[in-house]
Amino acid sequence: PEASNSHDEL
Amino acid sequence: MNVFRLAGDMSHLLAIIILLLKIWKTRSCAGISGRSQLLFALTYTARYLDLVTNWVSLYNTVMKVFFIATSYATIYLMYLKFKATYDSNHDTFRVEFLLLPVTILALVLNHEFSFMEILWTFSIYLEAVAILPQLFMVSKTGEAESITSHYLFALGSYRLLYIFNWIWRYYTEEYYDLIAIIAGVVQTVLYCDFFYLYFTKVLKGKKLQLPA
Repeated sequence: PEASNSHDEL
Repeated sequence: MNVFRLAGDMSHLLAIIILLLKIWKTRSCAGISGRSQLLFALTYTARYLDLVTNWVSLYNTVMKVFFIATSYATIYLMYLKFKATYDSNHDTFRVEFLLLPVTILALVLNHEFSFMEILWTFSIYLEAVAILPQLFMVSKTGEAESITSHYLFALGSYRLLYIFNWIWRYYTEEYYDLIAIIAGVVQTVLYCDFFYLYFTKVLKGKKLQLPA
């Protein structure tokens, strides 16, 4: 799935 | 989390520590672009505002606080404490030529037209080009101290390692974020000639000399 808008990367 | 992303974050951490140590130990920020440091502080401020809105993990929060704190500490050291050693004559890259296109691109090309998402997108695009004033300054002065070269190597490696992280995540989690990936590739490509000089010169004990 394309990235959700919660970004878990720095 | 995977080994590439962890290595990338550690490389990023190392770069910042190298820079702070260089400025603190030599009590000088000669050869360092204050403009790039300002762009980095803006990048992390825009990207890590979600510190207050959503919790990812302790690691994520600790690293965000560290990156924001150290980016402002670097600016304090450069523009206040060791201001006399700041080489403003060679740090002349027109950052407005970066900020304007990045802002427009973030407004046009994003995942969602919301405040936080546009700030995140702005920070991703800005980080990709934030090193340009520094690389420009090195080309203008024609050389860089070895410690500055190590700083740039660690900083350039961080996003290169993130590219491996994105490949890994694509094949293991079917996760991908094209905005981060494309910006990360651009960011890494900008370091290519520096990486070449680093491996062919600095690692052989020579000074980083750019053909003036």
